[in-house]
Amino acid sequence: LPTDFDWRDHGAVAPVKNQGSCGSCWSFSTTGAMEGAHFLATGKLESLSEQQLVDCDHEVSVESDDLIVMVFSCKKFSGIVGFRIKCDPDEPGSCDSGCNGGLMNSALEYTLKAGGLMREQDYPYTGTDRGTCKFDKTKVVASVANFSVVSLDEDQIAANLVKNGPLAVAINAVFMQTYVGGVSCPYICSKRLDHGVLLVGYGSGAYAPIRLKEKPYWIIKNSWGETWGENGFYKICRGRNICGVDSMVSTVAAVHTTSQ
Amino acid sequence: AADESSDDGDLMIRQVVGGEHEPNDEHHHFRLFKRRFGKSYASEEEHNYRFSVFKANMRRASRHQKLDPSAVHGVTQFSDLTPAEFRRNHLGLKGSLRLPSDANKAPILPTKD
Repeated sequence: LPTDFDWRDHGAVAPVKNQGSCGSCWSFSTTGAMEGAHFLATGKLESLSEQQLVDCDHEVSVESDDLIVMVFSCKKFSGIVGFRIKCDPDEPGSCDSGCNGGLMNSALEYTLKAGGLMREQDYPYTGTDRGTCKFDKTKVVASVANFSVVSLDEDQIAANLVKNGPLAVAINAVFMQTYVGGVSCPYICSKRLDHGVLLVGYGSGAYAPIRLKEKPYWIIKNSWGETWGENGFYKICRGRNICGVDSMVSTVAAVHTTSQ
Repeated sequence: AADESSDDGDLMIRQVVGGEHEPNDEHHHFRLFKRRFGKSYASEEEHNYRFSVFKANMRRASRHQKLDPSAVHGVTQFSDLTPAEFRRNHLGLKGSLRLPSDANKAPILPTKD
């Protein structure tokens, strides 16, 4: 593995986008991974549509163990019936649901089933989830070949990043609300995952004045515009699953698709 | 601890964390924040509320700075949002998520040589 690696230097990372006031980070993380995979498959960088995911993806985002329990009684019978829900759009938390959140893995599952993603310019981002699905299969430009989950091992994460392109990752974003720059390496940080971002590279060392040592770090692309962080990017230190950044890592491979 | 630069006509805000602030400083920082991020509020009541949130976030940034000394924490475009508003409007990963147990696992790659 190289000591430093950054997919931005290889042309696999589209410009930083802005999700606005909409909980759609999961869709940006997913398109970022797809853009990188598509670049590796075709040599072309295409900006892909988050709005397609926001409007059209209602895949199950959790393996739901929720039980709907119905109690019934009548003169002759009484009892309890339970059944599991899969994807009920009216049930909070069971599906990818636009500005109310989602999960990158289920968005990749949707992308695989739907046939792929359209270009950003053909299905532009609006920052709301009140529209209907306007997916046009004839305008698909990038398709999923397969996707998988990377183990909680930083060398494996780095190896998958270098081999397969930028990775969709989840993180706890509590320190990101006030982050301006530098390498974030908090002494304590919850591992409760609440934000989807894109891992695009890593560095071998950046000076940490208090700890008096060089600290390796991940380079993360966010979706809060270029005015946030370091031109839209975030650096977080490697080594101990800080803020849960190693916990949920997805890699995707794309196939070349010619739009008609 | 705040500074404006207009070299290229662009307003810059330096960090405002790490020290005790006079009330006038806080007003000044809030003004700079509103100008930089184009913020405006519908009523005086809303403005005052957002100012109180801004002050709380400056204290929070200061705490983050102590907990995370190798990064720089301070004013961002989210400085007038409560943590709950920030989570609701700018995050979006399902809180109760679990990956399916049958999710494909990536093959182990060689990492030596």
